[in-house]
Amino acid sequence: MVKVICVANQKGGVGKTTTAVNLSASLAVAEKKTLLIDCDPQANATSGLGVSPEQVAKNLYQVLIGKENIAGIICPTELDYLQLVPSNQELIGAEIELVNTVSREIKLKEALSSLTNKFEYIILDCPPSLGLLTINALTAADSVLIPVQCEYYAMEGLSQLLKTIELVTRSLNSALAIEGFVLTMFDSRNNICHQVADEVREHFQDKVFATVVHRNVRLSESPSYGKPIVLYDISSKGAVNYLDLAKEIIAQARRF
Amino acid sequence: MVKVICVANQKGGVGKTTTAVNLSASLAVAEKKTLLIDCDPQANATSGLGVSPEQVAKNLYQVLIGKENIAGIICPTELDYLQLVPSNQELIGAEIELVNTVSREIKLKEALSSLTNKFEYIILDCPPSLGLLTINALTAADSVLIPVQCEYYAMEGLSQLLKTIELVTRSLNSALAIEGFVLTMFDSRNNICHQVADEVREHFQDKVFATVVHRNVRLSESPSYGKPIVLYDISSKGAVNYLDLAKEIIAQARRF
Ligand SMILES: Nc1ncnc2c1ncn2[C@@H]1O[C@H](COP(=O)(O)OP(=O)(O)OP(=O)(O)O)[C@@H](O)[C@H]1O
Ligand SMILES: Nc1ncnc2c1ncn2[C@@H]1O[C@H](COP(=O)(O)OP(=O)(O)OP(=O)(O)O)[C@@H](O)[C@H]1O
Ligand SMILES: [Mg+2]
Ligand SMILES: [Mg+2]
Repeated sequence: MVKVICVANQKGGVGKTTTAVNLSASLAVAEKKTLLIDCDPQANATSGLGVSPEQVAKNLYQVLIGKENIAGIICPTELDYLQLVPSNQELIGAEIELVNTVSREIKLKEALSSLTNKFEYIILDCPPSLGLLTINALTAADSVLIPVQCEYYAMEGLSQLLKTIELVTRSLNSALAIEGFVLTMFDSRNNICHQVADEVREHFQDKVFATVVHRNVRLSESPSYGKPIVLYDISSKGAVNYLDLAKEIIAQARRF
Repeated sequence: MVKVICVANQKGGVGKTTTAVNLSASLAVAEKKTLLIDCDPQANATSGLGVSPEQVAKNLYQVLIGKENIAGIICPTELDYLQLVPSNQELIGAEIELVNTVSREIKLKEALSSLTNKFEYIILDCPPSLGLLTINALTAADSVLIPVQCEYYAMEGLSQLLKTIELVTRSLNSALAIEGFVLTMFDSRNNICHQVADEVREHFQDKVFATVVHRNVRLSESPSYGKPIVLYDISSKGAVNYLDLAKEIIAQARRF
């Protein structure tokens, strides 16, 4: 039984890709068969796992416009239990080309239906917008994981994101649940971080993961080596945080 | 003679809003009549200047769909020489509603034509995408200012941004120039920052501003007080950096 988790937040730079890549890698370390799908034309999740977006022959774009079967474009990664559906700049075209297509919001959901027995987790990395790519990901997902950067502007966007999730739940995917909110780039020396963390916990109570991802320079270095943090520096705070997050997700999956 | 500068980069969280708000405020401190236009439905530039997006009666959305004249929705700010065209979540509707409209890319340019004698600088804050709102801003602008966060993922997106700028220059706005690249969130203790800074300077040479905006916690605190850095903490490194950037822009305007 596969669990599809969409990592989304239209606020930019809050740690969506860092969370999608490192949660996927941590699930793979726990020997859960995991597929990471890069739904962002920026293709940061692709390069974060060491795959060069320019050299990829086929990517998610060809799948969404119906030219390729998703199983045919899956790439291996350095971790045995982790595979990747890459993206590249062509994916920008999908937003424009799908606009006037029938059932444009369920293209990804349809593509994933052929994969359900192959993986235990499918993680979707979204771009910083609430356009068609993010809507496709929310429609294909069982739940949505929301990274919240511990900064003032990041708090403001949450109400819009929750409205969009509600809209998708009402009209496109009634089963969509909130997996949880994960606080990212937490710096304990910084007042704002404590204020934002307190406010998020007050608002969202038990929906906030116990694991807090601390600001950790090793997390921002690892993508330049094309490696998730568990392969780049397993002893770093960042690796510990994302392994803990994976443990929480696995424990939570048992309860759903 | 007005100079319209668009602050754009589709990579999320690189400091677009922080740059747009604080550059505008710094130009106002130098007694240049400045208008900041918030082209992002997240409305961070609006709240960053102390205006509540929910309480704004009219915003850029009404202007782009032709319901309001831009001069009629301009708000004052705490700085005499700085005014604001606010945004709010309704602006998300503009991307969808304008898709099938004739001359959808020049709506903002048309709206600005009635303002040219009122301001010396008009600064446009863009959302983290290359959709219709950013295209409108690039088409209305004389030049584009590109914040580059000193992080690995931020480097990767630059080629896509430059392609889009070239596309706009070729088909929508032949006068569009690059104002420059400004390095943001620079932390001298962090190797990645030095690597990215060296690479950006090697690639873009004299197009990179001498001013580097350092990571400074006061910059991330000031939006929660609805104040630009010059009003929140004039003695901070962040305030000095943005005042320096404004000086470079003013000096450069004389050369163009
Ligand atoms: N906990 C952390 N500590 C230090 N740096 C981090 C952390 N999390 C993310 N980063 C860095 O911050 C930047 C933004 O993170 P990331 O790219 O993952 O955000 P995003 O939400 O995916 O951005 P976008 O909105 O562009 O998709 C990246 O350069 C990343 O390396
Ligand atoms: N030099 C800096 N030092 C410290 N924090 C900063 C700095 N510049 C920006 N920030 C903080 O980093 C976060 C991202 O910056 P900002 O929101 O300006 O980026 P953006 O590019 O406008 O994001 P988006 O892509 O969502 O529009 C904000 O919380 C901001 O307060
Ligand atoms: Mg990302
Ligand atoms: Mg912004």
